[in-house]
This record gives sequence, C-alpha cells and structure tokens, in this order.
Amino acid sequence: VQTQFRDAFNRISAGFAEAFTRFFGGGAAQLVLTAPERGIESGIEISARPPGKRQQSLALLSGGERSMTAVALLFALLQFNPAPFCVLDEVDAAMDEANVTRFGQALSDLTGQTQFVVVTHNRVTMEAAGTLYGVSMGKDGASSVLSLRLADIPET
Amino acid sequence: VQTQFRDAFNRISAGFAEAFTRFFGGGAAQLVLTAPERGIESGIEISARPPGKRQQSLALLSGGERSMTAVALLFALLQFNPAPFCVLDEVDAAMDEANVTRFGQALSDLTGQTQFVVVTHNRVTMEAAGTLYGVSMGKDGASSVLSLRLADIPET
Amino acid sequence: MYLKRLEIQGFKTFPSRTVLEFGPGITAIIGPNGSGKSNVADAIRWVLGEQSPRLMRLRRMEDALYAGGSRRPPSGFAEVTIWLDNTGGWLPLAFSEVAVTRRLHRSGDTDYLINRQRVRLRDVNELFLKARLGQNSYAIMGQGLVDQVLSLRPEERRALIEEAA
Amino acid sequence: MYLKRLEIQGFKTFPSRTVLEFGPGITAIIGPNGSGKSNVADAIRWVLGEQSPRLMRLRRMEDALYAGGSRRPPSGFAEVTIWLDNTGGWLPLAFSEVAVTRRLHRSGDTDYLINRQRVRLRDVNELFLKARLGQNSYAIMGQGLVDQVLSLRPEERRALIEEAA
Ligand SMILES: Nc1ncnc2c1ncn2[C@@H]1O[C@H](COP(=O)(O)OP(=O)(O)OP(=O)(O)O)[C@@H](O)[C@H]1O
Ligand SMILES: Nc1ncnc2c1ncn2[C@@H]1O[C@H](COP(=O)(O)OP(=O)(O)OP(=O)(O)O)[C@@H](O)[C@H]1O
Ligand SMILES: [Mg+2]
Ligand SMILES: [Mg+2]
Repeated sequence: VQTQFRDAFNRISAGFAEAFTRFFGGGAAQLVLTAPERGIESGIEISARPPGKRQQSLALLSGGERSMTAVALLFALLQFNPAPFCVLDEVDAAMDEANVTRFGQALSDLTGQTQFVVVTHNRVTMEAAGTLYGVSMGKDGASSVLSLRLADIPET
Repeated sequence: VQTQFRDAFNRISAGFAEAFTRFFGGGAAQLVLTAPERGIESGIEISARPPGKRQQSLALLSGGERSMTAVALLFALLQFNPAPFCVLDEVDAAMDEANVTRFGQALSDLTGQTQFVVVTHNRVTMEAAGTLYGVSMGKDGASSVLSLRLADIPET
Repeated sequence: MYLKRLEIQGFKTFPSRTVLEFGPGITAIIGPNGSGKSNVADAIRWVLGEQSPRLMRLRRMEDALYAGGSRRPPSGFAEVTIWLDNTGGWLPLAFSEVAVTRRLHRSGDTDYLINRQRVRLRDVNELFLKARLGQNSYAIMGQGLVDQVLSLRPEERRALIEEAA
Repeated sequence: MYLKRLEIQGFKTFPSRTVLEFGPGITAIIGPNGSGKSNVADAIRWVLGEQSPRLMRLRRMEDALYAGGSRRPPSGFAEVTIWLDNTGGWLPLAFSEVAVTRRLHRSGDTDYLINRQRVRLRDVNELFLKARLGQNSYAIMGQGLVDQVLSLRPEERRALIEEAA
C-alpha cells in the first residue's frame, strides 16, 4: 500500500507538472510531500511557478492562474485514474481567451477515456462540445431544456 | 444614534429593493433586522426572491444571481453614502450577457458621485469605461501598463 | 461511453419530467443566469448518493423539492434517474445498462433503486465508489470552487490522491 | 473627481515606476491572466493603509516587494503613492491635492507620507475613515469575493451598514 501510494503520487505529480507547463507555456509545478518519511501519512502541498517568475506562495497567483493550476491537477488525476465522466461547472469563469482555448483543447484530449459535462457561458468552450443543451427559465420558476447546435447561438 | 441607524437601514433597504428589482426585472428583495427590538444591536439578513420564484434561502441562488444581488446591495450603499471611488475586481465574472449590460448601465448611473476602477475580461463592461488600461506581463515577471482605446481591442 | 441519460422530475427547477441524453465526448450546458444549469449538475451529484445538502446548495435536503411558482404548486416528490452504459463492465453489476434512481418524498422518505430494484443507500455508495464517483470525487467540480483544491489542507489533498490511487 | 493618479514601484509585479492616471467616470483595467491587474487593485488597498496581508493575497507583508525574475533582482523596497483631488474638501486637510505614500523597506520598516510629510499609520487611517475608504470599506471588492456580502454573519453585515450610516 505504501509503494502503491508512492507510485501513484509520483505519476500524478509528473502528470501535473506536464499539464501545468503545457497550460502556462513554461514555468514549473509539482506535488510535494510535506513529510516524506511518513509516506502515506504525509500531507501534500502544491508548488507552482509560472514562467518568468520566481517561486512564491500559491496565494500570490492570479484568479486565472489558480484556475489553470487546479485544472492541471484535475487532468493529472484523470489521466492517472480516469473517472468515467466528469462534471465541471463554470471552471472557465476566470480564464482569459488564451487559457480557455488551452482548457478546451485539454478537455478534448481526454475525451477518449472520460465523458465531460461542462456548464459554461464561454463560446470557446461551447465550440469544443459535441452536444449542446440550452437551459432557460420559464414561468413559475420551471426550467426547460433544449437541444441546440452551435449555429443556433448568436455571436455576441 | 439609534434613529440614525434606523433611518440609514430603511433607506439602504429601500435602495437595495429597488436595485434588485431593476436588475432582475421583477421579484423582490429587502434587508431584514434579525432582532428589531435590539435596534443597532441587531444583525441584518438579506431576503431575495427572483421573479417567478417563491421565497427560498439565499443558498439556492445561482452564481450570477448572487453576483447581481451583492452588486444591488453595493449600489444601495453607494447611493446612500457615496464613496469617492470604488474598486471592483472581476465582479462580472459569473454574469451572463444581459446582466453584464445591466451592471454596466448601473455603474454609469452612479458615476456622477463615484469614480469606478473595474478589472474585467468582459468586453461589454469595457465599453462602459471612459478610460482603458491594458496590463501585460513582460520578462522577469514585470508588468507593463498601456493606455488603450476600445478600438485597440479586437472583437473576439 | 458511460453516461447515457439523465431524467429529472420535481427536483429544484424541474417540476416536469426533463430528459438529457449525453453523447460521447463533451456536452456543454449553457443558458442565462438562474436558468437551472447548476441545478442539472446538482441533480447528477444527488442521484450519485450525495448526503451533504450544502454541496447541492440546499439548506436542508427537503429544499430539493420544487418549491412551486406563482401559479404552480410545490412538488410532492423529487426524483432523478441516471442511465449508465455498462457494456465495458466498469460497474460491478451483470447488466449492460444500469439505471440508478433516487426519490425523495415530501414526507422525508427516500427511495434508492438500481434497475428498478429497491436498494439501500450503501448499495448505491458501493456501486460508485469503485468507479471514482463516490463522495469527494474529483470528478465533480462545483461552481465557484474550481480552485478549492489549492486551498485544501495538505491532509485533505492527500485523501484526494489516495482516492485516485 | 477624487482619484487622480496612482504610482507603483517595487510593489508585486511592478519593479519599475508605473503610473496610472484616472479620469472621471469608469476606468477599466484589462489584460491576460496573471498580467498584474489585481495587483493594481492590491496597490490601491495597500496605500490606503490595509494591514491584513491576506486581503492583498500576501502570506506576509514582505511578500509585497517585487521578488525578482530570472534576470532581474528583487526590489529593495515597495512604494505606492495615490494622488487625490481635494478641491471639494472631502478630505479633512487644507490642501486641494493630497498625495499619500506608503513605502515598505526590505528591513521591514514602513514609511507613511502625506504630501511628502512623514506621518504615522493612524494619521492615514483617520484621513480615510471619514471618506468611507477605511478598513472593511464596501468600496473595494476583491476578485472572487463579489458575493461575500451574502455569506457574512448578520452582525458583520450590520457593521457594513453602520459604517455607511
Ligand atoms: N427547490 C427549488 N424550487 C424552486 N426553485 C429552485 C429550487 N432550488 C433552486 N431553485 C432556483 O434555481 C435557481 C438557480 O438555478 P441554477 O443555480 O441552476 O442557475 P444557473 O443556470 O446555474 O445560473 P448561473 O449561470 O447564474 O450560475 C435559483 O433562482 C433558485 O431559486
Ligand atoms: N511580490 C511579487 N513579486 C513578483 N511577482 C509577484 C509578486 N506578487 C505577485 N506576483 C505575481 O503576480 C501574478 C498575479 O498577478 P495578478 O493577480 O495581478 O493577475 P491578474 O492580471 O489579476 O490575472 P487574472 O486575470 O488571472 O485575475 C502572479 O503570477 C504572481 O506570481
Ligand atoms: Mg450556475
Ligand atoms: Mg485578477
């Protein structure tokens, strides 16, 4: 069990480092055991350094940088041990245009092993989707759901 | 002091109710004293009901509804006792197109008494601004700031 | 293909029976603020057996029942059914399709069904635990919580890795 | 017109002197993720006298100094100056323009200046308290915190109303 955890930890950390560097176009990130000698009892810290910047605490990261870092870790977990499906509710809310595009690309790369359900207001994310549902609020607080195609949604 | 608080409370609650109804195109909201007999010692709860829906707990509100409700309260405070300037960092992140437009309109209505500095990724909010600064990250983690005009920013 | 279809009735803003069919790949749910998108995500979490009302933005579990509108009465029950494609055998059951239903009555009674058979909550939990869809699954990220994993305490983050391992 | 100009040097991602001029009405700050927009908002909060590092996303106040880059050394100090138009007399000083400076040295020493005169932190606090720009001012809304007012405890919300009253 100890080695199983160590092996999982190392592979997820490597996947996280790789996803982070891909999202940020550089920089470095990894998972760190707070007490390596305690093995599976140890806590896990995240170390993340965007490109061109020196190593600082996670607190200093921007909203969008935090989103991308968290998504990089999620994708590392999904690559190591794929969940059959994954529900993401507006995880792109703080992302700028370039990052939303990388996010959509990374989602598409994982669809071979995981189905994604994403709630979004962002057109770029919508464009990555194969199925589109529009939800609207009707009278009496009752939602109605409609199957849509990208062409149905006006460019803003 | 007791009447000063009561007077302020009533006027801010009325302003909040009015701003909420304007943002939501209906519904109702108000501030509620948890212990009215204790006057200035009383806590304050928020009651908010979007149009067409029955009164429910604030927890059930959607992300965008929470943003609009919070902004309605902020604007009620600013109308009652204007701050000279107000800094808003991506408060429009969870808003849909229609709400961002209402938000921008409400901001413009208050510029007679308060200057606003808004950080945003949203083009509609940018369009409401009189001054535009673009921040970009350069080498060595050093930001540079550039004065921009709306025409400088490509439509997505 | 794993997630086939979701049916929601009486749950939150879905008083009438609502059906969503999922394709392989990515399904995007869009619409105006307050329309019900996150309520669909809550329905998925709920039918998978979530016991913490707070994680579905409920004050108490009873708040899951459609509360009624100006001219429509509250629902007498809330029911969500999820259909899963099990041809690959990722679920430890001998069916090629598995339908899980959760039904909450106004009385507070809850029914759980797997392929129309009454089961206990723990049967639903055990079913999904192996599929990494159990509680605290990293596979469901709620609105506004995307960077929650960055603020976890080190021990909580270890639990996440342990779950994947 | 109240807020005229902001000058930032050595603070967070602004190693070189950076100037922003504000107009009446709305100023929008835009740019890519991680470019430094929220850092500008933090600089405003900081120069107004904020004492809680957490509210500017700092672990400790020393983290405010530009930490250096691959080929650029860390700053020896962080300094922010805000110029305010006081022709309307909204600030309790006899100047038509008021410049407030906060400077933090690597040693940990902090200087506060009002119109180039050394003052104490409490002088800065008293100056802004009347203008509703003091601590817990509703006039500064941080990123990701817009709906914080909805999750406050009732007593905390009362404090907000009291401050406005
Ligand atoms: N039990 C219930 N009965 C009736 N209405 C409910 C119930 N539970 C939640 N709602 C309503 O659902 C609405 C929120 O829906 P939801 O969170 O799905 O919106 P959303 O589409 O995700 O919006 P956003 O884009 O702002 O996140 C609220 O207006 C709330 O009043
Ligand atoms: N003292 C410091 N020295 C150097 N870099 C710093 C310092 N403090 C913060 N940073 C850097 O500032 C960056 C974050 O900047 P900021 O929060 O202003 O971004 P932003 O433009 O608001 O982005 P977003 O749109 O994602 O919110 C981080 O990458 C962080 O490393
Ligand atoms: Mg939502
Ligand atoms: Mg920011």
